[in-house]
Amino acid sequence: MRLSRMRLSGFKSFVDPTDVTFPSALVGIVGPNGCGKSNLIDAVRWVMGESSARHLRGQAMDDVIFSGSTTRKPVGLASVELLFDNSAGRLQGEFARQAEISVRRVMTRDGESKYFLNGSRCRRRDILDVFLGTGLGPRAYAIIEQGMISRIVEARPEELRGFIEEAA
Amino acid sequence: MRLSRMRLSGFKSFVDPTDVTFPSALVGIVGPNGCGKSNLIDAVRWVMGESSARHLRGQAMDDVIFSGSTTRKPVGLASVELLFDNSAGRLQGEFARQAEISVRRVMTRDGESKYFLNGSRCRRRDILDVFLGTGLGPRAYAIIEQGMISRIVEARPEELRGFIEEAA
Amino acid sequence: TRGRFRETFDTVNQRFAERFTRLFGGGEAYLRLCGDDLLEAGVELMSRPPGKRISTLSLLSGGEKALTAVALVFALFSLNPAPFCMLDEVDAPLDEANVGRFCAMVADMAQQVQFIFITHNKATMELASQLTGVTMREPGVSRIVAVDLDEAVRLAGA
Amino acid sequence: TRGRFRETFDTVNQRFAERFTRLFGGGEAYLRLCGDDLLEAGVELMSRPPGKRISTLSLLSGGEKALTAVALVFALFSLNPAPFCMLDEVDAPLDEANVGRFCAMVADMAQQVQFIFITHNKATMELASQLTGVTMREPGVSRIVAVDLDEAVRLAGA
Ligand SMILES: Nc1ncnc2c1ncn2[C@@H]1O[C@H](COP(=O)(O)OP(=O)(O)OP(=O)(O)O)[C@@H](O)[C@H]1O
Ligand SMILES: Nc1ncnc2c1ncn2[C@@H]1O[C@H](COP(=O)(O)OP(=O)(O)OP(=O)(O)O)[C@@H](O)[C@H]1O
Ligand SMILES: [Mg+2]
Ligand SMILES: [Mg+2]
Repeated sequence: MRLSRMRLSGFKSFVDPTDVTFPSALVGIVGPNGCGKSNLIDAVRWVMGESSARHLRGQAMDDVIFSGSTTRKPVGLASVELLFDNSAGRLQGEFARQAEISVRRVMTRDGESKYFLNGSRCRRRDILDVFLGTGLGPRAYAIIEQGMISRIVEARPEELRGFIEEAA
Repeated sequence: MRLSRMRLSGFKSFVDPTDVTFPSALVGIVGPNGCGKSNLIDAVRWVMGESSARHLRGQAMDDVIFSGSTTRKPVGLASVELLFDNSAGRLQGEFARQAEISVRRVMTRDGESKYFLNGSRCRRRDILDVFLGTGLGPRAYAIIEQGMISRIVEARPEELRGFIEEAA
Repeated sequence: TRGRFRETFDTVNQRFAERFTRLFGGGEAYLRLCGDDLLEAGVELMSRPPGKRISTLSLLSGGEKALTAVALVFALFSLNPAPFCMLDEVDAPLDEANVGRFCAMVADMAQQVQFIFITHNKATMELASQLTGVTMREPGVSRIVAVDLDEAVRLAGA
Repeated sequence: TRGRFRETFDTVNQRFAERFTRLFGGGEAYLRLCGDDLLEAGVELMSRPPGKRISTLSLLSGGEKALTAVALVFALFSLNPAPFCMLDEVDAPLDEANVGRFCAMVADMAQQVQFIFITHNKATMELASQLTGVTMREPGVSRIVAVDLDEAVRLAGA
């Protein structure tokens, strides 16, 4: 179930509607410090149901909504849509026969999130269920953020045990 | 009080007697991963009286003695000598008029350290006294090791306060 | 449960050891249980880069520590392999030789897994089939731009 | 004592702010006391890179966090300036533009302070008046070798 495309709008530094495509099995993302690369990683985590602001480098959940710059005012809404290519038919359940799956999350300043599966409103747990058994849970090792490596290097024995238990 | 030269023997990966010179105000140290660059930083810290194995990346104080490789047996003694150029006369006290100051530390497997100032045996606290008022204490910001920057980045407010208090 | 953790631990240990040796081009490593109680014991990384003696992670160099952690991360990933994997600058502390072996492992895993990797490293950029540039010409506003290898190197300030 | 900490805090704050702006080529930063009790209050870094909004350190990028920390380290160093300063790979997460400003600050400070810096970065190597190479041809055994810039780049696997 490859990633094929992501659309962001109002999410962190991606204030304008932006398309990112992932057309191959080896996609490199480059750019200078602070230009928004890690924000793309946060976006994938967020749209798949991340509920802890700390795991998105924020202190409150609405820290992901574009908060303005010297040339732009803040906005009131963040939206991220992720399109998966399911032509290999890896998903279970009702989506097993769909060639493309779209997952979307929208959040407003009051902190309220709405989730959509293939355009239809659903609950957060429906999003999590879609990914059950695919190795893409909230604490899976599919997303290795900047600083994860140092966290493993600095981990005390009980913390390292925790990492192993999480992966099981 | 510039560093002019360092001699290591049996210290971490510098098993053979090795000279490192510092002839200018901008000295760059380069090399591949694991070749021994950070070990040079540990050596300076160690010879100036570091008494915590953790601050030398070890678990016991004798972790700094060369412990062998696939081609070499372990040795029983580590020695580091540091030569300072004091021609600017920055030091106080009995060494104020010396143009060159030598500080040396030797440690054996039993964990016992011997200290030498200009070749004469002295106590660890004599070494510390030499550097008093020069900004070179055990917790000064003269040595910024690999990982120090991340420690500051990850510091909680009470820890960051601690960093400031230490520097005062 | 004890049995379940033991099973996971043994699997991770074997896969970690195998990936370590591939990433370092030699040497060996293993996970060590600190204590007898399988429900409580912590885990420690024991690591021996090629030519050196086995030791705990702390005495190793910055790059060696990072590469050892990458071996563990890939082993943990393999327990429950997702269809894609995103890596944010994991190659940052690695020198040329280590980056080369890291890229070889990713290229190999990419036969089953889609990799999306952020990097400042030119060699890792060469691994990509496609390079996506992120820019911030207008302050605070990110944009996406397709780039080739030369443009990528310039853009990243690598 | 309260008075002593207040004095130190204010001095560090002013020097940190000045170094931040020089390292980022703009923007501003300051230290914030979390709480009213001067004997207990924690300290937080508030940072605004050029063109962006002020925020706590956590929302910033990896490179921006590192550069902010470098500004603080240099400010702390200046409280009690030693005759030499050793830097171990502090430039690792920085892109070309940030490394350039970092090197400019080090070159400037080098008029009073001797800098010994470990680096994998070619631009930082160019700052050096002298380059010392460390090699491990025999496994586990370190040796020192004098190198010029080209040899340094090759040796470091930069
Ligand atoms: N809610 C928000 N609104 C506006 N800007 C934001 C928001 N959240 C984060 N940012 C900005 O995004 C930038 C961080 O981007 P990101 O972490 O993606 O950088 P990066 O490209 O990964 O850089 P590096 O190479 O240094 O890791 C920061 O400068 C931060 O100010
Ligand atoms: N007591 C010891 N005896 C022998 N070797 C040791 C000893 N202590 C540390 N080492 C070795 O020194 C090496 C670490 O060297 P160091 O940290 O200086 O590397 P480095 O050049 O800074 O690399 P990097 O660029 O990855 O940071 C390790 O491989 C470790 O095995
Ligand atoms: Mg980043
Ligand atoms: Mg090092």
